[in-house]
Parts: sequence; C-alpha cells; structure tokens
Amino acid sequence: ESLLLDRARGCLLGAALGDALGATVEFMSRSEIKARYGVHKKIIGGGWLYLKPGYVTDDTQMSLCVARSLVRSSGFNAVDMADAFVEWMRTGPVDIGSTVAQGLRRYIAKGRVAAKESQWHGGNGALMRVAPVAIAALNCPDSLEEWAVGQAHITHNHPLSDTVCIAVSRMIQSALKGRPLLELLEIAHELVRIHPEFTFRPYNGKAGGFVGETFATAFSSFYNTDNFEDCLVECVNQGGDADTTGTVAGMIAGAWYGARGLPKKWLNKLEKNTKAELFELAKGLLEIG
Amino acid sequence: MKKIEAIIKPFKLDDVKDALHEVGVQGITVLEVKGFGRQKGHTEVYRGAEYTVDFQPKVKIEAAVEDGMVEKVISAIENAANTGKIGDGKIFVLPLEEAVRIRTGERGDEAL
Amino acid sequence: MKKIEAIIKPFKLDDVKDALHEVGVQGITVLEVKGFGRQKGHTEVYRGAEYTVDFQPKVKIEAAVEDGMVEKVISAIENAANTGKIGDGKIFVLPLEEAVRIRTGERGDEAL
Amino acid sequence: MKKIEAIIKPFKLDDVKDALHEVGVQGITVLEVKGFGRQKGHTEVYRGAEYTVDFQPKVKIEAAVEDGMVEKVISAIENAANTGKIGDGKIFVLPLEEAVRIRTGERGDEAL
Ligand SMILES: Nc1ncnc2c1ncn2[C@@H]1O[C@H](COP(=O)(O)OP(=O)(O)O)[C@@H](O)[C@H]1O
Ligand SMILES: Nc1ncnc2c1ncn2[C@@H]1O[C@H](COP(=O)(O)OP(=O)(O)O)[C@@H](O)[C@H]1O
Ligand SMILES: Nc1ncnc2c1ncn2[C@@H]1O[C@H](COP(=O)(O)OP(=O)(O)O)[C@@H](O)[C@H]1O
Ligand SMILES: [Mg+2]
Ligand SMILES: [Mg+2]
Repeated sequence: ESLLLDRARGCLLGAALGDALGATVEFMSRSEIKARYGVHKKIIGGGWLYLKPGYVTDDTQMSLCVARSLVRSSGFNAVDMADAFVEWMRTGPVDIGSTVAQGLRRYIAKGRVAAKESQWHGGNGALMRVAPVAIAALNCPDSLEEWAVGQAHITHNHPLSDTVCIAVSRMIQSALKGRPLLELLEIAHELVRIHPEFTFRPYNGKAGGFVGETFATAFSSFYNTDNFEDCLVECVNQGGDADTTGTVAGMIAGAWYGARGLPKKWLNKLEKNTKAELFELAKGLLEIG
Repeated sequence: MKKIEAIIKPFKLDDVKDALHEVGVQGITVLEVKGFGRQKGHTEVYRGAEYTVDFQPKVKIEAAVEDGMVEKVISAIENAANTGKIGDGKIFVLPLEEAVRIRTGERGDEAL
Repeated sequence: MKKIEAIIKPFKLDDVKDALHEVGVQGITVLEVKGFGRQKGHTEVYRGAEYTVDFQPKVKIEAAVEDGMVEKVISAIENAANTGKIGDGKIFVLPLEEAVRIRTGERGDEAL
Repeated sequence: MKKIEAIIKPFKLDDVKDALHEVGVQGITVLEVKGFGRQKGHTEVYRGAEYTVDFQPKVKIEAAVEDGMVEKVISAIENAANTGKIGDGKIFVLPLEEAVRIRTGERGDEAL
C-alpha cells in the first residue's frame, strides 16, 4: 500500500519536475542548449517565460486542476473540470496553449464540455495533464478510457491525442501496480504498431508539440535510461517542447521509480506549495472508487 | 469568424484587456490613434497663444474572434470601457473570411 | 453600414476632414501610417551618405457610415484629397455588420 | 477584392515586402502596432526592480488585392514572416466591396 502511494507521488511530482526542468530550455534546439548549458540538468528557472527556479508552467497547473476536480467529484465530472480550467485561466497563468485557450472560450461561450473533432488538435495539451486520471481510475479500471478521453475533449479532440492519453494512462497504471517492465513496454510497442507516428525506437530527434513527437521523445528517454534523473536529463536536452516532453517523461518514470527515485536536489528546488499539494493529492486520487 | 475593432479612451486599455482575458481572449493588436468626434479636444498654449487641439488620443484594439464569441466580447469591452462621458468610443464588427497563424499554418478558428 | 478607409497624403487631412463635415460625417478615427507604392520615397543624407527612404508618410482615415452615405463620402474624400500626382492614395469600402456606441449601448446606424 | 492584413515581427518587414513584390503586389500600407498574445514581453529594469513589458512591438501590413491573388499573397507572407517561434503573427482576409484610386477615380481591380 505504501509502495503504491510512493509511486503515485512519484508520478505527480515526477511530472512537475519535468515541467520545471524542461521549462528552462523550452523552444530551444538541441545544439542551442549544448552551446548555452552544455548539459542542462539543474532546476534554475528562466527560459522564455522568465520562470523563478522551481516554478512550474501550465502543464503542472492544469494537472492540478484535473486532480482537484477528480478528488472533489470522486471521479470524472466534465463540467466541474471545465470550470476548474476556466478559473485557472482567469488567474492569468504564466502560459496557456492556443488550443487550450480556444477550447475554454468555446466552453465559456457555448457551455459545451467537448470540442468538435479537429485535425488541429494533435497537440500535447491533453496528454500533459492526464496523469491524475491514471491514478484516480486504478480502482475503477473500466472508467479509464472514458475519463482519459473525457478530460482531453474539454480542449483537444483528435484520435492520436485520445489514443496516447489512454496508452500513457495504462502505462502509468502498470507502473503503479508494480507490474514487470515488459508489460509497460508492450503497451508502448502496441501503440507504435497501430500508430507509427509514436515510433520511439529509433528516435528521430523530433521533440515538438505534436503528440507523436512528444511521446517519442519522452518514452525513448525512459527506454534508454535506468534512473529518473538520467531519463529527464536525456529528455529535456532534446529541446523543443521541453517542459511538456519532460512532464510526460516524468509522469511515466516517476510512476516507475517512485518518489524515492526522484533526486532530492530537484525536489528541494520544486516550488513548495505545488510540491505539497501534489504530495497530498496523490493520496486523495488513490481513494477514489 | 469576425474582426472586432474598438476605439477606446487610452486609460481604459488595461481594464479592457482584463475583461477580454476573463472571456478567454488572449491575443489582441493595439494601435494608438487620433479620434475626432463630439468630444472636444483640449486647449494648448504655444508661444503665448492659446489654440485648440481638435483631436483626442484614443487607442484602437483589434481582435479576431470566433462567431460564438462576438456578443461576449462586445459586452466585455462595453462594460470595461464605459464611463458614460462623451468620447467613450465605438465597437465595430466586420466579417473575417480567413485567418492564418503564421507560426504553424493553422487556419480558421484554430488560428485565433 | 460600411467602414470606409482612406489612405491620403498627410497635408490633405484638414481638407478631407472639412469635406467630411460638409456631408455630415462628424466622427472619424485617424492613424499615421507608412505607404509603399508607385510614389518613390525621398533621399536622406546620413553620415555623409545619401540613401533612399522607400516609404511615404501617409494618414489613414477610418469612418463608419450608413449605407446611403457611401457614395457621398467617397466623392467628398476624392475631391478633397486629389492632387493628380502619384501617391494621392486609396479609398476602401468594407462591410460593417455591427456598430456600438460604448457610452450609451446604442447599436447600428444610431451608434455612428 | 479582398483586404489582407498581416501582423508580423518588425524585423520581417523587408522580407515580407520583397516576397509581396515577387508575386506582383506593389502597393501596401504599413503601421506600427503593439501585440499582445502568447509571446512574453521583455523584462526591463526600472529603479532596480525587474518588470515585464507585456506587449511586443509588431508591424501591421495592409494590402488590397484581387480575389485571384489571395492564396498567393497568403503563402508569400507566411513563408517570408515565419520563424517557427511564438509571436510570428497572423494573416487576416476581409471582404473589400469597393476600392478607389484617388489620383484617377479608377475603381475596382483597376484601383489596386
Ligand atoms: N463614424 C465613426 N467612424 C469611426 N470612428 C468614429 C466614428 N465616430 C466616432 N468615432 C471614434 O469614436 C470616438 C468617440 O466619438 P465621440 O463622437 O467623441 O463620442 P461618443 O461615441 O461618446 O458619442 C472618436 O474620437 C473617434 O475616434
Ligand atoms: N493595394 C494596396 N493596398 C493597400 N494600400 C495601398 C495599396 N496600393 C497603394 N496603397 C497605399 O496608397 C498609397 C499611394 O499609392 P501609390 O501607388 O504610391 O500611388 P497612386 O495610388 O497614386 O497610384 C501608398 O503609399 C499606400 O499607402
Ligand atoms: N485574436 C487575435 N486578433 C488580433 N491580433 C492577434 C490575435 N491573436 C494574436 N494577435 C496578434 O498576433 C501576435 C502574435 O500572437 P501570439 O499569440 O504571441 O503568437 P502565435 O500567433 O505564434 O501563437 C500578437 O502579438 C498580436 O499582435
Ligand atoms: Mg508549459
Ligand atoms: Mg510546453
């Protein structure tokens, strides 16, 4: 039981560490990062958002909205979650993706909790916040797909985004339950078989906001390393949408290695209110169902 | 899609921007302009002589929005920019046939 | 309603404003812009070297008017702004779907 | 006829002007504007304290073009203005009901 809680905390905190670490180098290229930082491996803030060290971006902030809503509603409630996103948007967050902003405008104007399917919704804005769903649906696995896709559709409605939200949720659940690594890997291989856009082996070096690239960058770093720190350093140093690739790598690797596997030097830097709330929410999410 | 243009008093810019944020409109383009209307310009003294500057500095806000957002955006601007005094300004709505996000090539509502 | 936009030579602003008043247009919005067209820019000397500034300063006038006023307004601007020399400028007419007077909430023709 | 409006990064003006010349667009009108969007303003230090200027200087290009030119013009601007980084800007297309060349009185496509 305490191992499960440790992994759930690892998942949420790991994602936040990926966000904070990657934000410094978001939108930089691999060679630009090399020229400026050599290897970027410290939580120092900065980046295009002028972040304070240890602070997170929309990736973690939206995940917090998802998690709070799941705990409050004892499961997935689209209206409650959409309201939470709108309330967050109105605080003037440090960043908000264009597809997310558009989806929230639709909800404000029309009250519809689901976007219409769109070829332009293949971005990673729904994937980046799916980790709490994986934890919440542990005791009601039949709800996993409905919740993972339901939360995504508030802003993103695209078959690849839907598919990877489900697949990564399953990977996280496999890790949380302490299943063998091969089971987690098989979920990834199955994803690639059906949708080659997610090919992570060989990794083609593309680390942009398209879900195919985001997943490939995150998962290839998990696949090619054997500890949390190396996984995230490998991931964010690819640059591109580094805070989000870092978030996705962090949610998978964090669930796998557990909170005990997260570097203390990074955890000490993480903004303390965010850290404390994620720590608590892990427990609340496990109690659902 | 529609293109909304609002002419407002300059000191109202921040209030209008905040009101637009509340309804989810993040992207706008702002221009400094001169307004001529019922509101009288102010008098200035230049080399001892008084003369009337007959225009009013105004700010013009341009925002491309989805059809479903137009009324929300009009209300947001109206409420934020209104003082009840002459010269508060205007809101205009024009049809927008296409929009493109230069960074990604996205078109239509996705470009906004 | 229509939105009329006119690009004119800056020294013509007062003539055009007067001509618009004559036909009953009170409210206009004015912007300083740079024009690029057939009219050549002027040469400037900077640190001893001559170079061509390739744009022309222009003034842009925007006036929302009732449908019935459009031809009158076009003529007024044309006659006032014309010099017969290259660079006199353009008049554009766009459809205006809604207008709002921020001070009172009036809409349509009443807002102009 | 259509009115094309493009909001671009200021250092891209010459590239976009060249690209427009390549496809045969000679006349354009340019405005300096302030952009608010996802791109962060820069930080300035004032009396020892750091603060963020929340707008980005942008340039707005306006070009009236014939219907058949629209897609060519959109591509020309897109390719010239794109850097792939946030803040590259937008292209908008509005219907243009009439155009007049002030110097000659020519109307429609002839006026462009
Ligand atoms: N018909 C119009 N077309 C374009 N802009 C206008 C028009 N009428 C007014 N404006 C703009 O609106 C501003 C306010 O107009 P004004 O007549 O002074 O006050 P009010 O709208 O309160 O009656 C003007 O300074 C001008 O910038
Ligand atoms: N197609 C166009 N779209 C927008 N503005 C234009 C266009 N063509 C010209 N202009 C504007 O009109 C001004 C005059 O144009 P120009 O070609 O120099 O002279 P003329 O109209 O007398 O032939 C330009 O400086 C520019 O501001
Ligand atoms: N809805 C809009 N209406 C009018 N202008 C906009 C709109 N959205 C953005 N802009 C303009 O485009 C510029 C770039 O937008 P931004 O959101 O920073 O980046 P991007 O278009 O790359 O996503 C802004 O600075 C602003 O001038
Ligand atoms: Mg982010
Ligand atoms: Mg990101």
